[in-house]
Amino acid sequence: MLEAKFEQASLFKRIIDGFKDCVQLVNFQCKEDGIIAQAVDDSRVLLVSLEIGKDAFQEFRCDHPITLGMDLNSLSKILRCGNNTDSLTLIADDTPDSLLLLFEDTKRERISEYSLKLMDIDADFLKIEELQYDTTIMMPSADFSKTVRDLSQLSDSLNILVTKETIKFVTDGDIGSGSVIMKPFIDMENPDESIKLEMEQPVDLTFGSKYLLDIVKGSALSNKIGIRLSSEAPALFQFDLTSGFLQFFLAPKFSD
Amino acid sequence: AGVQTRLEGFFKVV
Repeated sequence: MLEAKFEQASLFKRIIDGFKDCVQLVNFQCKEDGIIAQAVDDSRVLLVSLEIGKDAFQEFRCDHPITLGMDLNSLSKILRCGNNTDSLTLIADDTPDSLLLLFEDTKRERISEYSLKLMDIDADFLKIEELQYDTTIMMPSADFSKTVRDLSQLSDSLNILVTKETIKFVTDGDIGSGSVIMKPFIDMENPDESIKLEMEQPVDLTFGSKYLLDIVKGSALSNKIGIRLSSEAPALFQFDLTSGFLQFFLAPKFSD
Repeated sequence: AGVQTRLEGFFKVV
């Protein structure tokens, strides 16, 4: 039996909103220590990996491992029915064909109950080994989101160049070109506003704008984004939860 | 610009 209670439904809503536009059918694997999910977009370029640790829940109980195959469009419809400040409990039995979602507004003694039909989803699982990265950036997710949204208007590709002291985002399209240059700095008063850069090797990588636009939808989950880049592997974009994370692995574009 | 690579080129499918 699974009984997983979020103190506020808004957390689960923000998690699902963070990746529902790039993948639709997702297996959520529930175990005693939390819920994990992995899914690849239809073009096989972007991989989403989610981990919600049990400490992210107000209450969590999962006696036997179970897999919940869900259509995120359907799940979103139900999540919109609850208020952000309601608590949300996910309930499923050991061999479930539906998931019960229970929204509770304790102040007003109002309970809403929805049942979502589950699906058998035949999905490949990609084994992600611990990768070596050339560069790690930690920056405000809002800054990254704005940069991606601004520059993506000009081209379907976005170039990220990192040297010792500089992070440069560059785009070059039919209507013109643009670049945003950032330098690492520490904001003592607002640590989340800091930009940190650890560089082993300089990188010069190109990514599809449409995928980066999908990734920045995770920004509602965290004030910060971790970006790990390597010339030899997909880039990793990570939003941390209080316990767990939402990760996006994005395969780069290479020159002809 | 550039050729889009796929994840399978980097990760193992299990």
